[in-house]
This record gives sequence, C-alpha cells and structure tokens, in this order.
Amino acid sequence: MFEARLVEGSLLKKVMESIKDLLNEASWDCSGNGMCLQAMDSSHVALVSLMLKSDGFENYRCDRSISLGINLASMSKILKCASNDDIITIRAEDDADAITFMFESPKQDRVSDYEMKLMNLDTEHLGIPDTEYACVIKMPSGEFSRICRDLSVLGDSVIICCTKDGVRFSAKGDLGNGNIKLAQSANVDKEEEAVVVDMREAVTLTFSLRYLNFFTKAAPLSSQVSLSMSEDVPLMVEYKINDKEGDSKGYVRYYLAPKIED
Amino acid sequence: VKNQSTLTSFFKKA
Repeated sequence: MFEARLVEGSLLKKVMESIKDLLNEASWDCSGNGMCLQAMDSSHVALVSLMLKSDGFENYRCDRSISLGINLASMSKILKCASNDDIITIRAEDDADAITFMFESPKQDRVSDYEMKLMNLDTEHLGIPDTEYACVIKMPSGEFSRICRDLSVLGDSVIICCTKDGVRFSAKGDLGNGNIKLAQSANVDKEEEAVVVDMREAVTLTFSLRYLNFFTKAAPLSSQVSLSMSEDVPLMVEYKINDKEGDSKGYVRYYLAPKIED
Repeated sequence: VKNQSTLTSFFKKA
C-alpha cells in the first residue's frame, strides 16, 4: 500500500506543470524516502530529476517500494480538477493497475476522487555523478524566466558567460543580438531577490532556449533558481520545492546538454 | 556552428 497526503496540494499541481510539457510519461518511484521521478525528454537533450521528500507530506505510508508508470498529461489534467487550496491524497495498492487521487476542500465539505490507469513503462535511469560545479548562480526565478523569454525573441540559443563580475546572457539571430548582464547583489533586504555568483572558474556555455523555457515552468515553485555550470558538462537548473512556511519539501532539477563545437 | 549534444554522452546508464 502506498498513500501520501499533502495538505498544500497546490505544490503537487505546480510540480506537474513544471514537467508535463517536457515529458510525456514517467515513473514515480515511491519508497520510504519519498516520491522520486527521473526521466529524459524524447530527444535525450534534457532530463528531469525530482524529489518529494516523505517528511514533506503530512501522512506518508509506503509498505514497499513501488514504481508508478504515469501518463503525465493525464495526471496533469486530473490535478487541474483540484482547487488550489485542496488537500491532495495519492493512493495505490501494491501491484495495482491504477492510482487514486483524492481532493478534499479545506473545510472537508467537498471530497472528490479520481482513479487513473497506470502504465507499464520500461524506464532507464541515468547515473548523474556528484559534480563540483565551476560556477553556481543563484537568482530570482522570475528574473531567469524573463531572461529566457526575452532572449527567445532574438535566437534559439543563449550563451551564458559567468565571471567574477557577474553573469552575461547573450543571444543573436537574423534580427540582431541582445545581452543581459546581471551583477551580483551587493546587499539586498530580501534573500529571494538576490543574485549570487559562487565562482571557482569562469565558464562560458551555450544552451537551447527552447529547453530553458520549458524549465522556467517550475518558477511558481520557488522564488529562487540556481544554475550550476562547468565547462563541457550539462547545466543543472534547480528549483527547490518549499512550502508556505519555507520548509523544504524537495526539489525539481533539470539537466540540459550544452551546444558544443563538432 | 555549435550543435546540440545529448545527455547520454555525459551520463551513463545506471
């Protein structure tokens, strides 16, 4: 038996919105630690690795580890039937061919449940090595979304250049070119508005804006995003999943293969 | 001209 109850159900709605445009289907791997999902997009350019920690749920029961194969578009549609303030419970029997979602209104005067068929998925997992990145950039997630959206006007790719002075995002195309420079915040009152660069070595890398724009769908989960880069390795974009009190419930991480010279 | 690489050239199958 697997059962997980999340009082702040909107977090699960936001998690689904952050992955459904990038992935068609994926397995939720449920264990005592929590619910994990790892999957690549169909072209193997981007990977999603997400974690919802068991202690982030108000109730969490997982008698034995199970893998729930899910059509993500279907799950997203069902979660849209939950109100933003609903409590969401996910339930699956061992060896079941279906998963149940229960939505309770805060006053418990409306309870709905939806059963969805599970899929048999042949999932292959990639081993992601622990990496000490040359640069880690933290910035407001809304700022990153805006940069990706604005530079998409000019081209398909963004060059991210991180030095001790700050970060520069550049794009060029038929109509011209554009640059956005962010300086490190000297002093900010609010931590979530800060731009912080932790740099061991300067890095310049090129990435597809199409994929970065998919990643920014996770911005509603977190006020800050971090970009971790080293020369010639995939970029890691991380949004932490925090509840209203700011406690960590997990993360959504995206990995994106760089554009490289042949 | 830069080309898009894939993740499978960086990460091994687990």
